[in-house]
Amino acid sequence: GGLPLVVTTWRFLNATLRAYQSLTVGEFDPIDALVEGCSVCEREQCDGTVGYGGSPDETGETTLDAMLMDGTTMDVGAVAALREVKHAAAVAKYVLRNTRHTMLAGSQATDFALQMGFRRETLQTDASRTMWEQWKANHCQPNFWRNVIPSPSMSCGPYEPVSANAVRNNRLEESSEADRTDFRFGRYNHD
Amino acid sequence: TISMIIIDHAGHVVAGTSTNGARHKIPGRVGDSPIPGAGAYADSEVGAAVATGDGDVMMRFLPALLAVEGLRNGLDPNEAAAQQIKRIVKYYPTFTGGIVVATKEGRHGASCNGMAEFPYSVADGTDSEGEVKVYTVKCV
Repeated sequence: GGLPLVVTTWRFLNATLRAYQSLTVGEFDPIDALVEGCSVCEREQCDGTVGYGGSPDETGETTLDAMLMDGTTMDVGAVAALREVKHAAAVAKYVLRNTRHTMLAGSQATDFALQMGFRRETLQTDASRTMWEQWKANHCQPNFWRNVIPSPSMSCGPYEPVSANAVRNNRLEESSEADRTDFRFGRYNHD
Repeated sequence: TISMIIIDHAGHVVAGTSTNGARHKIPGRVGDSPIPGAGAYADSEVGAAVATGDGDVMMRFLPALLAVEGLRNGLDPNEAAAQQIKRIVKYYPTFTGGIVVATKEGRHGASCNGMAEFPYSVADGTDSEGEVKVYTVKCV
C-alpha cells in the first residue's frame, strides 16, 4: 500500500475516486474528503444500499444512517434513522463539527439537519415504493419479527407478543436466531 | 452501505459510513453503520476498520473496534479482519458480512462470511494516476 489511501467496501469506484481526488487534487482535509466520497454513493444510490430510494422499512419509508470518525481526535459525528433528509454523511459532519455530541437519531436528527440548513424531502421513490408493495403483497416476507402473533412467518402485522403461557412454557422461538439466511443479506441488501 | 477509510499523506486516519440499512426493517431500526466501533473505527496511531453486512448481528460484536485492536496487537490487516469474522461466525454461522482493515502505513486487507467473495475498492499512492483498483477476498 502507500499513502494517501482510500479504501471502500464493495465496487463503489466513483465514490473511491472522488474521495481520493478530493484528498490529493482538492487538498480537502480527510473528513471533508470522506463526506465527498460517501456523498457520491448517496447521490448515485450505490447498489440501492446507500442514499434515498432504497431498503424501505415496513411502512415503505427509507431512513439513513451515517457516521464519520476522526482517528486523530477520536471525535465522531453520526446520524441514525435520519428521516426526510438526503445527505446523511453531510449531516453527520455537522454533528461532528457543530455539536459536542456523537450521535443524533430519528426525527430529531431531521430537526437538527433542518436547523443546519438542509432541506426536508421525501426519501421514497417509485422504485422503493414498488419494492415495498411487492413485500406487502407477499404477506410481508421476510421480516424481523419473532415470538409474536399472528405468526410472522405467514402474515403481516400488526403483531402482539405471544402470551405469558408461551413464555412460561419456553415455547419461544430462539434457535432460529442463529440462522439469518432468510433475510437474504448480500450485495443489494445490507448495512 | 458505503464504508470508507481515508489516510492522508501525513497519516491522519479517518473512517466513515453511509447507508439506507436493511430492507423491510421494523421502523426505527438502526444498523451498525453509525455506531462507533461497529460500522467503523479509526485510530491514527494504528489504522482503521470498516464493516458492511447484517448490521443487527455485526454490531453485537463491535468488529471494527476489535479489528483495530488486532492491528495494535500486531496482526496484519487480513488476520485482523478474519479474526473478527470468525468471532461472529461462532454464534451466527450464516451471517452475511465483510470487514475491511487498513494500517496507518496504507496496507489493507479484508475478510467476509455468507458470500462467495467480497470486493473492496482502493485508490492509493502506489498508482500515480490514482486509479481505483478492486480487490476481492474469498469468504471464510
